[in-house]
Amino acid sequence: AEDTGVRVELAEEDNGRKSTIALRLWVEDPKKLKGKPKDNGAIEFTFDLEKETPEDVAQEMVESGFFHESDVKIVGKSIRDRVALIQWRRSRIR
Amino acid sequence: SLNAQVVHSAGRRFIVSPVPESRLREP
Repeated sequence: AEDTGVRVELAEEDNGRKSTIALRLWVEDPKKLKGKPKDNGAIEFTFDLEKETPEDVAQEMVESGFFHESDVKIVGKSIRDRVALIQWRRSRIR
Repeated sequence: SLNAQVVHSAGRRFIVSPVPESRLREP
């Protein structure tokens, strides 16, 4: 996955069965972002693999003031990369 | 605003907590 400067990880162990997972996102390299992120903390959130898209979450984070509008794509991509990896691991385990 | 919670109008809860020291990249 491309190094976007935004790190996304599982916030808790993935049992491979629940459609909703917990993720944690934080900025590792602020220089990669166009806008100044609001916080330098880690943002934990739940994500429904079946019903939601990474872009939904990225837009909500912008609307909640965590990121500047100009960074919605890079935040969305960072989440998408991690979600794709989780889904790939699940398919491999199945 | 660390350890803060923000609930988006769509209902999603964002919980902000400090990034674990071990996860911060070396400058």
